[in-house]
Amino acid sequence: SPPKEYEDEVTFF
Amino acid sequence: PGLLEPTSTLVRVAKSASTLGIAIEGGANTRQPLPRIVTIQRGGSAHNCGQLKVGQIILEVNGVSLRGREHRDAARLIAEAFKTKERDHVDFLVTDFNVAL
Repeated sequence: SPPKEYEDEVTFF
Repeated sequence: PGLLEPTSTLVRVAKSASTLGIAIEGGANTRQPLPRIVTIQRGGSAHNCGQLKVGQIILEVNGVSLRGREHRDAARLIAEAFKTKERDHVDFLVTDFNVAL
């Protein structure tokens, strides 16, 4: 499964 | 390749405000392999445009595919597309269907 650090990543522009 | 994405829509967002005004989640190697719009901020360029919606999946930015790009890479492309002075707009190819094509 993917690394946890990527799972909830959200970027605002 | 277009035949695989019959529901995709090209949305041109004019840089009408100082911010793009969207938030995205996901990227390659996550459960959401293509970036998904999670927020559209009132007063931002995307909101002013009126054609982007929360939940849409971004397939391309200015003709560049986001397939296979991890979150930070996709985010960098979007940020640079908004920042560049070469264009007064950003073209998004989006789909309402959450499919990993």
